Amino acid sequence: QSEDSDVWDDTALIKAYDKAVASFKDA
Amino acid sequence: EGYSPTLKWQQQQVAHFSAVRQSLNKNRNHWQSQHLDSNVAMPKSEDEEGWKKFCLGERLYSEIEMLPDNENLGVDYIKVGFPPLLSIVSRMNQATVTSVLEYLMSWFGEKPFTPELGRWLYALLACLEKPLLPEAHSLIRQLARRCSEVRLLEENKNEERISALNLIICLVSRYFDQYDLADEPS
Repeated sequence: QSEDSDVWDDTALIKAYDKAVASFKDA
Repeated sequence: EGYSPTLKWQQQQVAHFSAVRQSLNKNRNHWQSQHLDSNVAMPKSEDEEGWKKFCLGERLYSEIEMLPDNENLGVDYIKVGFPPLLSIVSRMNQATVTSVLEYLMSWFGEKPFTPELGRWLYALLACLEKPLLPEAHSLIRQLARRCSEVRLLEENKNEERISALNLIICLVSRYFDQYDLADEPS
């Protein structure tokens, strides 16, 4: 199911970037 | 000191980025077939200024203060720039990806690093095919060096900008095998 949600999320690249940037602060 | 990310964080970012690229390639046909809204007019590949406005928005491009948007009308992407949606980047062939990366690099060479720019640079790196074409190879090395320069000038280490610059340096150096540009693990 998560793969399907992958297909339908047009903003996946933006979310991936924002998550990666936020993860540095957490680290 | 204090800027350099840990090796563990860097390795995690490379793994996540690799998964993002795989998903992008797996679903590219789906997103290419998606209908784009009429207001999403992608510039021609050679239209450098058009792509800068498209990605960064009229507001940032012209550096003019514009009246705040009328909340009711929703986001005006012409003003704030179109985000790198999958339905947009999946329509860009390798020549266009490399050209837009070059245009945004020339912008970045003179202007501050912003979240809009960071998102597009990340998206374009995600679209770049390996093995890299010579001009793409040179562009991403230039990008990592410019990120390093800008990071050095950052006074506030806790800035989100530091995180974003670290991310791009990490991906260029460790995903695209430019290890001489990599941050030594802290």
